[in-house]
Amino acid sequence: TFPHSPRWQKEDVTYRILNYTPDMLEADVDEAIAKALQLWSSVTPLKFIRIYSGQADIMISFAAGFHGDFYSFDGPGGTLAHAYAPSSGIGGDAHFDEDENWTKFTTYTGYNLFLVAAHELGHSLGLGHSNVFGALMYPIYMARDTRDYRLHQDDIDGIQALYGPPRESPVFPTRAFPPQKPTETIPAETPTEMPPWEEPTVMTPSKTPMRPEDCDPHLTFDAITTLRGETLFFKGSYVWRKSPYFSGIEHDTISSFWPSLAAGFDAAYEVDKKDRVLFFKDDQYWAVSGYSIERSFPKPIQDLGFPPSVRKIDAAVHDQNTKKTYLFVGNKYWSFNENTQSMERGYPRKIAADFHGIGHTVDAAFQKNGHFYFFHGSKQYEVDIKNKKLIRTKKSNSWFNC
Amino acid sequence: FPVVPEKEKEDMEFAKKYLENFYDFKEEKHSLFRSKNPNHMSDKIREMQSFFGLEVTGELNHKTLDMMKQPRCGIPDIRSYS
Repeated sequence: TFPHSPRWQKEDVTYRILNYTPDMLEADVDEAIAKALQLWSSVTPLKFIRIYSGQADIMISFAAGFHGDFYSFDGPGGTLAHAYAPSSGIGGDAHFDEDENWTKFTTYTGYNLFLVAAHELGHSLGLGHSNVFGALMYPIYMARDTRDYRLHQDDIDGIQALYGPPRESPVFPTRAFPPQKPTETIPAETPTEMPPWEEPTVMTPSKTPMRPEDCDPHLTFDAITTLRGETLFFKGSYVWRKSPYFSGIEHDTISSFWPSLAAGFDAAYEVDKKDRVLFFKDDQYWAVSGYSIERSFPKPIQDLGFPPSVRKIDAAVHDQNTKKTYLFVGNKYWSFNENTQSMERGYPRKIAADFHGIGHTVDAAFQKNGHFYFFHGSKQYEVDIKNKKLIRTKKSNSWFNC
Repeated sequence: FPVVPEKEKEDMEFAKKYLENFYDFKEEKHSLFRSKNPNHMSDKIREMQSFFGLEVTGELNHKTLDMMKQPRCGIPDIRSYS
């Protein structure tokens, strides 16, 4: 929070959108702001009432360069927006740098207004910055998939420290709401037309198994992939993230990167030249580019050329040199040509026939520094990509400096 | 690769501005009171590195500068916001 933890001393907070950016439809700006506010109203007793004239608690505007306060904007990039802690006058107001390209979707050429607004409105309600990577109140913009976007637990802890939990604490996911009519309040309670209750496997932490210890000798992995130079190890909803830039291992959850993807991948691989990672779960697969999930996914794995009898795959690994991707199912594997986007003839073949020393199923696989790494249970097998010869075996979690 | 000298100067100015904006760094030559600690700026760099979980060296290294150049919110990261 800010010094002395300023907060609104009431539950009905008004907001007003003073002007618009030409980058987006006005209705899309309205929706982005309302959706951002709903993030906070869904975890607190707060209600946000939009007014169209006069002084609101939170005045929202777009401006470029010097715009009348002590914090002039700096042109494209750099500072994207700022907002003031709760108090009278400028307190609570949120300003967005008009020199940025504001977008409704998560793109690489612009900044998602919903994400930035949600962060700035956190300030408008009294939250300071958080150094928890992945938290909404982390000061650096991170492009994310905003479908089914949920607050990080750190954000929820912060805002509830100021305002407490919602009156009726919803225990199931809130649905992205439709645009509101003027002067209609945004209810903190959940709309009645919610789907019949289903127990979410991810939403209630008490149901999620604990993350295994890094150096647990029995640690196994569902899937492993590289991603822009990093290596991500998946198990259930958890991700172990190894970066060449940081010495430690970072622990995240799949939902903190891709909120709309279910936990428990079967396989994953990166086609680095296309900045694309494919995730497989059961008979479907998704393509992501960074945080963005490509449209028209998920797709059935049969689209890749598997016969109908294959209902899921065990592991996948892409060979950057030959542009072929090996997909493992049971004791066999297929070879998919990324250039022609088609399965190679003559497959499936027996894994053991081509990869000496690998006489069992493969749980997960990735490639690095000219080697394939095949994981089976708590063991991994380092294989020379060129001659497919086994070099040595190691513990599955040897990458975690155990 | 080693950085070109004028680029270094530019980077240093950028870093100073960043630390002024977000870490309450005040450049010595303007303040009436000399700070007891001659390494004032590297203290602020350390604070910023610690906040972002970077290796805390107090030096304006490549990774620190990279982090400073990320698009971000204009509110300072440490408490002395007024």
